[in-house]
Amino acid sequence: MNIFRLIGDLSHLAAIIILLLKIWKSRSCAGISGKSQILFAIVFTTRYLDLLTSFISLYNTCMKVIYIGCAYATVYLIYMKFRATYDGNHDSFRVEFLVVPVGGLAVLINHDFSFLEILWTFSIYLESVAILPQLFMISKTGEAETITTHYLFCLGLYRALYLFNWIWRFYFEGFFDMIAIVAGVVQTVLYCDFFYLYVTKDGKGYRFSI
Amino acid sequence: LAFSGSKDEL
Repeated sequence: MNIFRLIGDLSHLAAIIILLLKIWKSRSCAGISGKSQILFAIVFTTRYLDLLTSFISLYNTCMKVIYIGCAYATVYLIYMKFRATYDGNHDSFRVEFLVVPVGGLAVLINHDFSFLEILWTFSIYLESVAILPQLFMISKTGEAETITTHYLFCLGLYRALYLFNWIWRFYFEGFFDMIAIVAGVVQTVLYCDFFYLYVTKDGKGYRFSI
Repeated sequence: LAFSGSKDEL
């Protein structure tokens, strides 16, 4: 554990909680892509199956359980409790174009051809592109609420901090995981355009194009 | 290349 990793995890947690609170307080999921949230629920589920097979640390277990719980709670709020406010017409990204190639890639390029390892690899690849339906939705409607931009900023910051974490681990532990690093770079790059707008517009809600 | 090495990460 290093400072980049810790702040990254907390940033990730902040993003998840910001989104949950936004939906809960406003009683609305307008402007939020349910598809991205389903993809994140799939990401956490397929990655954290090792909860059942191995114990790493109390921190690790707690965070995994919280992430999975929050992901399903978010999906529940969007598709069940507040589904009347869900803007399905604008959430039109074809997720099969992500899930199918990512699944194929996970089978082809992985550390070990075993069930759990392929699911873990699938989750890493899927996470790197899971935000695309959300970004697509914002580009389609041309606007995002301020709170939604804070959510996206925290989510992007999390993966950017993980890049520094991997640089740290490479230098001080001689450790690197090429699958995680390449996917992490791809994921971070997807946020770059958004980061630029977020900083230059001072995080205000804005009309937004990609 | 470390196998399954980043499983301690989230």
